[in-house]
This record gives sequence, structure tokens and C-alpha cells, in this order.
Amino acid sequence: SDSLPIVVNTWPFVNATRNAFNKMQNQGGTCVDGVEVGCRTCEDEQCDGSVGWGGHPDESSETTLDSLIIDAKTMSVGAVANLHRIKNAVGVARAVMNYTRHSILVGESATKFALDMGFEQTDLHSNQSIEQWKNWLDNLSCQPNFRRNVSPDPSKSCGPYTPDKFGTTSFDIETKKRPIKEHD
Amino acid sequence: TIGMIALDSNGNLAAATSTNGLQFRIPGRVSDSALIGSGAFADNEVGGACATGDGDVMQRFVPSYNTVEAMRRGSSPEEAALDSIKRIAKFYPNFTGAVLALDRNGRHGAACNGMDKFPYSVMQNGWTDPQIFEIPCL
Repeated sequence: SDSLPIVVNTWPFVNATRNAFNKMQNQGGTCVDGVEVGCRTCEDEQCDGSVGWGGHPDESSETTLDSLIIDAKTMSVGAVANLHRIKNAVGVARAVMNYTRHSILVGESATKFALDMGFEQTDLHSNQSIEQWKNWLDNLSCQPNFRRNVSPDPSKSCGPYTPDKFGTTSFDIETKKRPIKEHD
Repeated sequence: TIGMIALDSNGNLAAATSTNGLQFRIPGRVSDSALIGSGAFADNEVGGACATGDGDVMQRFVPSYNTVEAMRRGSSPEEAALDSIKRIAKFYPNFTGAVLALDRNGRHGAACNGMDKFPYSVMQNGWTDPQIFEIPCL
């Protein structure tokens, strides 16, 4: 096709698109190189706050990262999840693909793997993520959160939570509307 | 979250994702973006797909794999993505999410739910800059 190479990505993250395309078209990179560079661009730019360090803290204020990379020519895959203190998540995912026979590594063990592979350890908090978390904890009583069927009532209170001994276990299918920039 | 699919001049495909997840999640939670078939999937013989949105809901339906398989059966990228979105919306009508697909011929399409519209970015041979495509959601 005359349109090749081609890169598509979710959301209007055009620098990521451009860098991925240029990697393939002008720098002799493979399509795997292209998607790695594209995702790395967004990690560095913290695209809309949903990618990279310093955004979307968890209940304990920490930002952790998830990433996946797939080479469809060989069906090689690498992924990391709940990665702590490493900014270049897609780079670690590619290292999982290149240097292991596994598909996914998670948590602190993934961080240890990343350090062994030469990645730099760094704090992923930002001033903004700390402020967001403090506001959620102190002013919003930990609302919203992802707990259910626990005590104290998670729709009103912060934890620590324990299973609700007196309530029924419900599994409603309603999903809460979340801000447009808050997405996986 | 970013989900990306690339198709090179030799017809080879790759896909990748990267995210910092949902705000105030329970520590230890894993998003769909890290899961093959859910956050992304690709097959050189067919095409690739990637997903974005509420990962706790979306990963239950493995939408990227479903989209690629729908393209394998002859659906266009748009039709295939829509099939995946509809399967999720059947159980979770209010969920927020989108699926983006690219076939092995360079055709792309997307479908979404829970938003007014979903923008995605494209760059291909012969263009000087990426273009933003916006599609209306269900």
C-alpha cells in the first residue's frame, strides 16, 4: 500500500505519532522500534496526565506504570504492570520481551528486573500528584474510590477497610462516570 | 493511556501501550493496558487493535483480541471495533472506552462508548504531519 508505513494511536497525542512514524520512515527503525518510541514520547510528555510519571496516584499516593509491547511478526510480547519508581515503562516492557522468556512482570519484582537491566530508579511523585492525593484524602474523604462491600462505608469514609460482616455482597453493573482524561 | 499500532513498509505490525492507570486505585491493581489481548493485540496476517478507557471493565472482554478476530472474519476495522464495544456495552451500558483498529492494508477505524466523541491520531506515508480523526460514540 502507498500509505505505508502508518502509525495510529489513541487520543490526539500527535508528538507520539510523529516520533513513531519518523523512527520507522527516517531512522531505519522497525515497527517495534516505532511503537516503543511513540509510547516513550508520551511517557516523557506525561500525555494528558494519564501516561508516565507524576499522574494518577493510587490510594497511597504513589504513581505506578503499566505497559505492553507486541511484535506481531514473531508474536513476541513483553509487559510490565504495577511498576514502581521507573519512568520508562515501555522500555522495561521491551526489556521483558528482549531479555526473558516471560510475557509479563509485575510490582517490585519488575522494578528489580528493570534495575538489573540498567534502568534508572527515580521518584514518580510530582507536586501535582501529591496535591491531588492530599485533596482526595483530606477534603474529599477518599471519594471516589474502588471499594465495595466493606466497612466503614466506602462511599463516605476512608479506610482502612474490612469486609462488611452485616451487609450483603452486591455486584452492581453500574460504572461511575469518570473525568474524560482519566482512562487506562 | 496511549495505545499505538504501527504497520511498516514490509507489512509487519507492532502494538504497544503505556499508562499510569486510574486515579486513587487500590495499590496492586493492574490495568488492561498491560494485558495482551485486552490493552492491545496484533497479528501480521490480519491487523492490530488497542483499547483505552475503564480498564477494570474492558479487560473482562479482551476487546483488542476480539477486534482482530473480527477483522480476520472479514469485518472492517470500524466494524470490528464496534463489535467489541457493543459486547462490553451490553453488560456495562455506561462504561467509558474506545477501541482503535488498523488492518494489514493500512485501513483504520474506531468505536467508542460513554463519551461524545473519541479522537485518535494517524500518520502515514506521504503526509507531513499527523492528522486527528474524531468519531462519534454510541
